[in-house]
Amino acid sequence: YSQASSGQRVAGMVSYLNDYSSRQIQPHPVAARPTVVDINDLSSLVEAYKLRAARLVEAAAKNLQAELQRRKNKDDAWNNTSVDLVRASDAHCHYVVVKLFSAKLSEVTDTAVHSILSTLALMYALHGISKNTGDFLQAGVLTEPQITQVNQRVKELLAVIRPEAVALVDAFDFKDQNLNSVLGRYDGNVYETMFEWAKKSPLNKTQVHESYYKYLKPLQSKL
Amino acid sequence: MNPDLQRERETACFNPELITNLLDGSTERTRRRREVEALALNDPELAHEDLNFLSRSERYEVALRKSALLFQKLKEHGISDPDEIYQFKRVCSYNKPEPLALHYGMFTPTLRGQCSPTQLKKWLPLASELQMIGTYAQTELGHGTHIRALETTATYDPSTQEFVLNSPTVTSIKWWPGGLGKTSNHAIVLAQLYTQGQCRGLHAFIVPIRELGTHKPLPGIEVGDIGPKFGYDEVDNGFLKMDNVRIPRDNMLMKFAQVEPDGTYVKPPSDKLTYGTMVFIRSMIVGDSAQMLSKACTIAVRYSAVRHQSELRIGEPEPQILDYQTQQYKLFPLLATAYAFHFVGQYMKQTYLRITGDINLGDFSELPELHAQSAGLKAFTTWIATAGIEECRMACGGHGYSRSSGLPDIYVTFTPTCTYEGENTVMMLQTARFLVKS
Repeated sequence: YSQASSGQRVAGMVSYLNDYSSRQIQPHPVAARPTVVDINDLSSLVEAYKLRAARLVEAAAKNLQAELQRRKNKDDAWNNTSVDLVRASDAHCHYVVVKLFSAKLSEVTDTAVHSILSTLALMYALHGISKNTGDFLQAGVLTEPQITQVNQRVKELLAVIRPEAVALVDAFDFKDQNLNSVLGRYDGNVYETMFEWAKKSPLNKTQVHESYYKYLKPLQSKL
Repeated sequence: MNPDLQRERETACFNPELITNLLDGSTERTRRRREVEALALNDPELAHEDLNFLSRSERYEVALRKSALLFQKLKEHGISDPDEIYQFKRVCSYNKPEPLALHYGMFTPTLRGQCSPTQLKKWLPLASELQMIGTYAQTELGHGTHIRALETTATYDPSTQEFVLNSPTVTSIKWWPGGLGKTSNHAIVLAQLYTQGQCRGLHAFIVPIRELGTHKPLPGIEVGDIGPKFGYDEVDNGFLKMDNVRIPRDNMLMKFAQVEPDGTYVKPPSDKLTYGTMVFIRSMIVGDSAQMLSKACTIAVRYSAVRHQSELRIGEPEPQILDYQTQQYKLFPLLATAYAFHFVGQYMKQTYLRITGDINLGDFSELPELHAQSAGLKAFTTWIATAGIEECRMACGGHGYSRSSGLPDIYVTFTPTCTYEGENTVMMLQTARFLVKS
């Protein structure tokens, strides 16, 4: 942020700070910036995450600066801004994840696979917005009516994913021995296996456990 | 086959095999992974043992027996590619960590990454043949992620050309490394280097801790198991206290920084290089987050298709719980997250390999970003995956509480990633430092 806001170019996953800092010097107030996010368009959502990350990095950096001016001690200023800094890092990582998921879709050639993975990517991005609405509203990236649409769209996507859910987990291709779960067995024979498993408990080695004779029986005989 | 699961599979609109290929990287990689997994699955010696009903000591013993067997099997099958070793091991270990995990996961990679060519020639064959069994001892009883505060000292004595290692305080006792308690005979110890009267910061040293042949602790070494934990029953996470332990000058890992025989110190090109193994592990943990969350999702989604409960429409039979919107809302965002993390894991691995390749050619320009990105994504993905595994467990109702569901084991095995290789909040602050500097 410091480099980008002083006009130096930064590269890699933080290059969005170049765009953001140059945007900041344009003479357009934030409130006048048109909201262009299409909640059904993944690339538009990637942009929304980018703006949120940039906004939170900027906010953390400015808060740090303000603390520095007030306290004049770098370490105390850092500690007093650390909650904001963690939020900024979290938003940055969230942006990276959405961006990489979206980018991966370009490698998928099969139409049906592309369709279901796009749905999952959309679900990931929209669900993230619905859990962090304050950030997106505060950054002026999304409006309140759009947040309502996002919440509605998440529910619609649940129904789209429902018939594909088992096949989607099958695609992870875990062998039963690797999963080591009675509930997650590929053949679904859950209850029979669970009953057999329970019988193996060491407490079931004898019909009457020895501790009955040690503690319960003497107690009962005294009462 | 359960009829519900069968129907679900028959009505899906896509071919899961194509997604499996995408997750593996290619059709060929899927074929090879299955081939490697089949070697383990079809081997009766590696057959499943249910550890749930054993004591901790028995679990350690069974795990060590399996680790030793695994080592032989890997040799027999000529499996040496790190990805294939991982594939083979994960089928054998059933979601459980193993006593030799750090030997393969950190000790050997540190040797590869931080030894000079001469040291590598000397140590690597011994480590590969399991003559040296090693672990990675960085964390101390009183100090964790803030490594500048670590207290263990390594003082160079030019008269004997040795380093003298000490744990000067109780808080400096090395604490937690997997395999340190009972399994390892060597440890890579991170200690503050003192030479020519000055502290030169944290450096890595190979310290023999047990005598070859007898496996008895060496003089000046106090070593043992740290006791029962939240999970990791199979692993002997250990403590290590050193009292004037002398090691030859050659036992400092000298690829980047060096101490010459007269004690002259040669600085590394970047301070961050000392923590290269941590960066490697953090990068790999991102992929592990995907693996573990995927396992939890697989269990919860399949079970939600099998389980029938309550009444959706009056008078109709109990529906599959996967038909409830609330169940879908619990599981499908996590399923999407698992996929997202798979792709981020692939990216992180590729980025790590690309940038370490550049570093080996002398280009350190992208090291700060790798450091920041691996720290942040490790924290981001492990926090979410841990919470997600627990959400999956609770989505399985009362049966998620049973050890037979596999979910408690996945949780306790995975949740330490939020604190090891860098506590997550501290990791996020490291990323923040980079973001603010950028």
